[in-house]
Amino acid sequence: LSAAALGLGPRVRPLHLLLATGGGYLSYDQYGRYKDRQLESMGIEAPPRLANKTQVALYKSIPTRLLSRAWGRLNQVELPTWLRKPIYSLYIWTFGVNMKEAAVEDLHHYRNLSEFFRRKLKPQARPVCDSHCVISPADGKILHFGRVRNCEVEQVKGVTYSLETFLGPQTWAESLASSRKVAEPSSFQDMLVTKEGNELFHCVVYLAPGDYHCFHSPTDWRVAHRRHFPGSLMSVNPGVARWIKELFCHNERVVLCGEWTHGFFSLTAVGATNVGSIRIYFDKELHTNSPRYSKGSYNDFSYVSNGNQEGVCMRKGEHLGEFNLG
Amino acid sequence: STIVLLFEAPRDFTFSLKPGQKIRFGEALGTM
Repeated sequence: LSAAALGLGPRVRPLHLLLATGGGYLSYDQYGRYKDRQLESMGIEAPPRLANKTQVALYKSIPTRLLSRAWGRLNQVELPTWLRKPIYSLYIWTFGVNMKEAAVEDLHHYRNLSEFFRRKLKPQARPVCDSHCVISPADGKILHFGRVRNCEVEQVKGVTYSLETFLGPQTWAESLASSRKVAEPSSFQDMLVTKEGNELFHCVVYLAPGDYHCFHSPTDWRVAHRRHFPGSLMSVNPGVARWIKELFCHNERVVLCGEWTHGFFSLTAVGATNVGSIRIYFDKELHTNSPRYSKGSYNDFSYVSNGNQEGVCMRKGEHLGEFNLG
Repeated sequence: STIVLLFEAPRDFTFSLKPGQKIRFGEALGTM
């Protein structure tokens, strides 16, 4: 202690410490990737490299909701007309936006980046497939799809999340008209299936920053219930989805449940850091990414009331909602 | 942002997709 007090001891240099730990971590990470490549070259599929609990806790400790709201406020500032074209052009160039299909191509029309982000498409830009019963609700990339097995859903291949954690307890059934025709359910998954001979399917569509960010009804259905889960706002890009197990259960999301011709149907919009808030056009009560909600809770709203036993009937391709910056 | 669809359908429902493929709103996801 006396040596340190006299300045004779080794001095702690934060930059050196940071470089050493950062370099060590990167080397360790690169070694793991090298091992994965070796396995792949031998024809063995490498298991996904998942974040451990500490890494997830560290990521979740970042105030992503606060950052997202600040980002949203910043993007609501009206830009001077002369600045609009260079800023939006940079965004278009960075994220590969196709402005030819935007309803309004003139960049000066959008007062801020939020408005530009919510841009609509020309009516003929996206023909809705008539011959199939389920269509894509949005522009994006297919992360994963398939049957739900053992109450686990895959966000990407090999990385799963719990169906029950994702949807929450099944208390919306009273809002649905169809009566159960299957034997006594033994699991949460079975409780969702209402007709004999049916199975539960899922599909994940990732919307990249340059994509059209409104979403539409994927089929003809009746929306009976909405459940809003306030949560973290971690990135949902495919790399993070491969890294963090149960990512979609951690993040803020809005679950719409209802019925279609074959039974249960649900659409969930999952938020992310830069796209923190979700709007459902027919639901004026819904407010997402708001400081008044705490993580870990959920808020229910039933669209079925005494005056409206049907709920909200949506037609395939109809405008349903949108994601917003912040 | 991400959209997750979860739905009940007859066993013969098949997706006409490939993981990682680009898709546009309005395009078919699968068929029965």
